[in-house]
Amino acid sequence: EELFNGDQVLRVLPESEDHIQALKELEEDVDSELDFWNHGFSTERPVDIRVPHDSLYAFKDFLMENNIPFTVMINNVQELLDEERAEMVNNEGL
Amino acid sequence: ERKTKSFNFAAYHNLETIYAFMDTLVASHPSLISKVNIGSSYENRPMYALKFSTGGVSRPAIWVDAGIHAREWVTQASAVWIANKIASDYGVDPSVTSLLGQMDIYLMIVTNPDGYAFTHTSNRMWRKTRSVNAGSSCRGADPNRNWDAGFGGPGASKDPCSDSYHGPYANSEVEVKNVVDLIKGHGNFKSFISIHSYSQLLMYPYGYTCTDVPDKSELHAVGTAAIKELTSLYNTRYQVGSICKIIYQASGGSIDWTYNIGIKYSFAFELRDTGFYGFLLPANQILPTAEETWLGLKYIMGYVRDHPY
Repeated sequence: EELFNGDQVLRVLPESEDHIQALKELEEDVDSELDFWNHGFSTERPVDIRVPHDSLYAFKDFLMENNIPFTVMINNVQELLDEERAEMVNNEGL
Repeated sequence: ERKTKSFNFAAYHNLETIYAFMDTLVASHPSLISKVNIGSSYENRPMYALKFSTGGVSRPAIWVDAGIHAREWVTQASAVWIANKIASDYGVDPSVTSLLGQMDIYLMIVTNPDGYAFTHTSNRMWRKTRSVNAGSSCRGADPNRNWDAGFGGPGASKDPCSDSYHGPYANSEVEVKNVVDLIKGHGNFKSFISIHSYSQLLMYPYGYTCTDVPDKSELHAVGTAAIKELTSLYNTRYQVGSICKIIYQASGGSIDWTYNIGIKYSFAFELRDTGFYGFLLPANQILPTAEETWLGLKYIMGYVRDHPY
């Protein structure tokens, strides 16, 4: 089973066409291993991206270098998954 | 019926439990609901739609599907609740009773069963089908880029490793082909509604082009009114518009294909993400999500009933 320890979901807030273009290029680059949770980019809508732990610092640097605002939406994806799984196991027991 | 009443709708369930629930629901309402096997998935899992019908032959019908993107768990969970809601409201809610007096409803709770099973066993973040791609180690295609509507155009990837890979050709994914065959074979669907999550949107065609559909004004008005109903419950904010204009250009989508074959009332929901959880919406939000979605869905269904074409 694939684990997501240390993966974060960043909420990225593009503010310009340059930001949007940069995100589009990243989305098309499958090797980046970024997981876009919603698609389509505009300056009116945030983009949520799951970033593997190993890519986290590089991706945050990229965003900061390009002055693309972001916040951390989920700090550790695996923690949420563990909670979800525990709840399911409990429900199955019930 | 005892089992249906004790089913925990406020929890996420695996495929086997959902299929068992469907059997129980059918057994509890044998004169209203039947289980239609529309074919098998790539990994040979059966694909079922629940058919709600009070009789008649080739009645006009409404299609609702959930879970075509495997990881969007709140959609399958909401569809389970909605199935039970339709069954329990028939004969009680005049709107549902009247609807089923004139039309059939087909509800597909798990449209991508292989992907859904995979999210439970191997990768919670899996979105696509599980088909093998020749010449690639990456599996699956995005089943909502695989329909014969602008197939292979903008907003879909040619790369089998991408989450939005369109597949080798239109309808290459058997899960899509099975639905296409059912819709074509039936021939009298008046509405097609696909349920996704998240972002809180209600969309109508087109996605593969930013050109307006001829029925744009009506679809926008229906969508806006449906969202007014949906929002009335918990004030969840939705946007309404065409796929291309309110989110992005995306080719090969299901509702573009259904619209182009003449199913005017084609819509796609993107359900709620009220917290900062994305696809990991806590189970305690399943019921509120399903309840509010039902209000929007019921509005669209009632409108379709009252506006035959």
